[in-house]
Amino acid sequence: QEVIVIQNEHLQLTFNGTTGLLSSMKNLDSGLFLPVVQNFYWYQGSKGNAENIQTSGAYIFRPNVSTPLPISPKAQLDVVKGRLVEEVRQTFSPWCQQVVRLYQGSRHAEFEWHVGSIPIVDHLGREIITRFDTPLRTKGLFLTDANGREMLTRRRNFRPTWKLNNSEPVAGNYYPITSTLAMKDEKAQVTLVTDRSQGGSSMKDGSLELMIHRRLLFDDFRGVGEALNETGANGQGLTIRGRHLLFLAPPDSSARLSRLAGELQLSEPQLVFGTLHKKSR
Amino acid sequence: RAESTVLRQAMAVAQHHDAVTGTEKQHVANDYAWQLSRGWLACETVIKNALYNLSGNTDKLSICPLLNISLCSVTESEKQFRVMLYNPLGREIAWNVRVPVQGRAYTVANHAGKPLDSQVMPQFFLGLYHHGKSHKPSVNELVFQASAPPLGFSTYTVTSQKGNVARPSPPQRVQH
Repeated sequence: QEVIVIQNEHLQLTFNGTTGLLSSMKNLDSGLFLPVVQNFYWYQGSKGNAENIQTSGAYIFRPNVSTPLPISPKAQLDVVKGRLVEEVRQTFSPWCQQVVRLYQGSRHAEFEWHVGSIPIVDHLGREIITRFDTPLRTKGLFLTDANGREMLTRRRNFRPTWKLNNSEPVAGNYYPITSTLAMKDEKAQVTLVTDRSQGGSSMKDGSLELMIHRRLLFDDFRGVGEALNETGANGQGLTIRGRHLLFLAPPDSSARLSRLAGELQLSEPQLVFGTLHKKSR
Repeated sequence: RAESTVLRQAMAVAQHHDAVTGTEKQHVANDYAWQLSRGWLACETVIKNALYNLSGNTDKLSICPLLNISLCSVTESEKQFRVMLYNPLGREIAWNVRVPVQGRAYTVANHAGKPLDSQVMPQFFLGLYHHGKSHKPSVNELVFQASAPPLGFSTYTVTSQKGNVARPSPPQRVQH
């Protein structure tokens, strides 16, 4: 199919049938429509260069170029639709998969991603990001939360209290995201809610990115004395599964939606399962 | 033994900046994980005791710590089970419950016996836990929309429908 659509009462997501990537999002309540392309990319961790021997490691994020490479330009698709949830399942590579879901009644799209073990057979350190690209005119501004409380406005290559000489074009624009990363123009706001603390940025207007996994092969000389190359019991690199919530709404109503959803992400209900004893059965 | 002190102490240790930022050596990371895991296990008993007291039921209660990667021996093996949702927030919540199951059709009812809408779908991520060997997922996921009162709990009963074929879990999945 050329176009694949999933929707609930509040949102509609469209996927490009050729690339398998998300192509647009529509808020059915407000009528807001926004082209959105989402994909996974990787920055190659620096091994140090003639200019600076600093490597990318546990303390230091230093990619060797400013442009991340896509893990795959296309995703293989599988679509499941039912009464309670409609979902698109994307396979980008054997170690990178994602499900995009719309639950009945939900005002956000859920992106559940599964990344790892990051391959290192080519001896390259990889720092994996998810990126959402839109045509929003954000004028170099984006918003990050301050430990889940106040939302702070950030401006690319700028600090409010001193003149910044940014020698690291990517890392110098990364900020801690405890729960929320957002961008907006006059009409629309795109908000991403995380399920854990991550690093994130807006490297160009209309774009949001979050770092979701890293596997690096060199120590960064800051004290840890080891490369950030954590392995599980099977000796392979770690596999990580997580969740992002994506909101598209007018700027005036965005905060209320994302704040309540973020609270629920942080304090999700505890599930306990009961099996009947033979007597009571 | 039911106690929350073990987890409290593990959390205190994990306030060290190395644990917060992930800048510790690997063997220290392993120790942080071990301490948190011990603390969590001790707290499971606290939670279960509290729910026994609050609900007054005689079910054998279990917590599935690997539910985040769709593994839960109770829901995968039992033809009938209860799901209790404890809500730690001070407002009523709606939550989409997703549990791994072997069968293809289930009935879900709330505490009053009223049936709810539910959906069974094949699991997607399952193949990735087989050390890179791709295989067709054999286990499904049951989805239903639950709600829970502020700082309280709700209970749902899930029953496998007749003719629902249940298959045992592959042993390597359980081990993993």
